[in-house]
Amino acid sequence: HVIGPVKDEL
Amino acid sequence: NLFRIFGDLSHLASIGILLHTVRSTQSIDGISFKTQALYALVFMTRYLDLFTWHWVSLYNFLMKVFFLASSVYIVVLLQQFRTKNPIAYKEMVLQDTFKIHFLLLGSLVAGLCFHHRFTLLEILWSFSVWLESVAILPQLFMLSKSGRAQSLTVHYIFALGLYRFLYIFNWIWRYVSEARVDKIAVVAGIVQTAMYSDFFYIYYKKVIRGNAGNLP
Repeated sequence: HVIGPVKDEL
Repeated sequence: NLFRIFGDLSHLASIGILLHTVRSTQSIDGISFKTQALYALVFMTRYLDLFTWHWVSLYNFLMKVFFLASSVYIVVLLQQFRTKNPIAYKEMVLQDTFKIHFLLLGSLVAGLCFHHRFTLLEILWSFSVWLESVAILPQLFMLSKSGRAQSLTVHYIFALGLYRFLYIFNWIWRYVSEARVDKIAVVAGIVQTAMYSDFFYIYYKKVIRGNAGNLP
């Protein structure tokens, strides 16, 4: 799994 | 996914409930100015990427602009009561006694300790995520002190809590379907939902089962 920012969320 | 869309819609609804009620009843009874000011700060520090031309989608862009604008608008609207209805404003200030500098300082420390990269934008983003998780505390504190809640604050807090609750399912969904997870957002999101859990229980007792119980 990729652990990292999910910046497409609000 | 559906959890995220309904989460965002629930967030929109909470702002809609607040704005509609304040504007139509001309009353700010039970609203914490501090919580609203913290939310404005949350969106101001989180959506700075609007100015870095980091394009995600039209939906994302419009929602960010809306949350930013509406949170600032609510603060301005509440400030107008200072001259429009000084008695109501004074009553709000007297009840709104939560010490928010602890929240600000705690979020700043958390932002400095946990972030994706050591850049100003990333630290402010992390600060905003931590601050959002605790920003409702002045409102909950005010509610517990006064022991009475206008339907406005009750529905407002419920919609806001539902938004965070649905986001947790959204992260589980994304973890499974996209194999992606944002640790900071998930931990802060769980903290935030925990803040509401007591309130949810009261809401369930009071609103859903129709009992007149005490507030959190």
